[in-house]
Amino acid sequence: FTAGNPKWKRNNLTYRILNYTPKMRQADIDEAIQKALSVWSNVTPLTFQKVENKEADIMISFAYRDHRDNSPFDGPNGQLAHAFQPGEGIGGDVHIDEEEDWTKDGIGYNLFIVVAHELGHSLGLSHSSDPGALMYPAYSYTDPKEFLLPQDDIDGIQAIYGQSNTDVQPTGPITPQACNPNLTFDAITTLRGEIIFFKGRYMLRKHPARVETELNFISLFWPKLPSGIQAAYENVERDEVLLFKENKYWVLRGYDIAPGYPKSIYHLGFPKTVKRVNAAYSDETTGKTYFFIADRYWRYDENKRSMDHGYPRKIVSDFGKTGRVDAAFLKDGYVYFFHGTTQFQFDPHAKRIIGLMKSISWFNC
Amino acid sequence: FPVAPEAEDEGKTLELVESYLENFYNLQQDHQPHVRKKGENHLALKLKEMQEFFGLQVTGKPDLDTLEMMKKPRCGVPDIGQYV
Repeated sequence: FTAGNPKWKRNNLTYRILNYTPKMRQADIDEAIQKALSVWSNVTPLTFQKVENKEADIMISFAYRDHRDNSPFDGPNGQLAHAFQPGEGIGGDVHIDEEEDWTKDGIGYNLFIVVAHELGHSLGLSHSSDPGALMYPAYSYTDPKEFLLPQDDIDGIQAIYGQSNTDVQPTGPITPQACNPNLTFDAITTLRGEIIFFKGRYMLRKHPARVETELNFISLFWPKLPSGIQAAYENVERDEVLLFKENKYWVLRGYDIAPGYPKSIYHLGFPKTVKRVNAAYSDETTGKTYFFIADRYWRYDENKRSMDHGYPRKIVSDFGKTGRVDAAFLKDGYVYFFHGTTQFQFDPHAKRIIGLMKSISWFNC
Repeated sequence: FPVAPEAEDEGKTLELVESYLENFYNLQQDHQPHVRKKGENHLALKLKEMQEFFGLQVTGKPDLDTLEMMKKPRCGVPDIGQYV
């Protein structure tokens, strides 16, 4: 919260767009700002009405270097924009640095994301230290089509203006904490000696030589990848990682998404009855990859590049564990299966489970 | 004499750190050199405040992770204090 707890005395606010940058189509700017306002009006009783030729509560403008508010901009990068807490005159206003590369997608700086953040200040919020929060000071790209206001920001703004008037209260994504014992995963893969744990729009990165676990947005490394990756595995031989979501998959070659992806999973030989993959791992010693879907699994031959005959089979028949698998990876000759907050260590030679751990056992908690 | 590259880098680093802390952590600009010593303690204090906010290792020194965070594009509103 901002010191002094400044807030608007009424809920129906006005805004005005004073000027436009030539770097984007005016319609795209209008749309980005409208969407940014709705981020906050969707979770509070606040409403925003656009006005044209008169003073508005929130005046939005593109500004250059020293624009006479005692906070000059600094040219490309660095400071992208700023906004003032609720109040008369300059209060609530949003200033956007004209010299930035403003866009409506992931190249340059996404105008929607930045304006949504600045409007948080216009409404009385300060910065959050939650790296996943919209009100985190540093810029990070999220596809506007996938954007969901994080719970940290919802809690903050509702503490000032109350909940929205809708019957169902909106909730938002919570930033994963590596040592939260309730942490579960969407997918896990090795990647050139590291282990990457996928969760929502985040990835936790564990390097064997580092104690800490690094938390990043997936989009920081791979802007083209969607959030909510459902399965992933590394083909060490080909130095590739395959990532699955719904009935599509992407190939990561080295550190880049290979061109021509996503492709359909049916290319790999799955029947059309399969709509998504829950988990996967690949064993480079045998060239076999195992795909887990519900309570069954398929085996794929990486050399022949086709599914083996006699599949699917029941997971419980060959892996000794019942129920579905959320995520799996192979490391140092053992397969680690994850289901909820439980992790099963499986010995493929002895063909049985030899260990049971917490899902977060890799994070030195 | 031409400044040795490392000394030049050090100067640039100090400049980056000071301007970041002035912009976002309310570091008072010290223009009187004789208060330099006090200024350095003050700077280390502010640096710790910034490292604390971002969940970095609180060293009071501009280590790599801290400098990397300072170079990230961001919002111009300070992380502490009012902005009016």
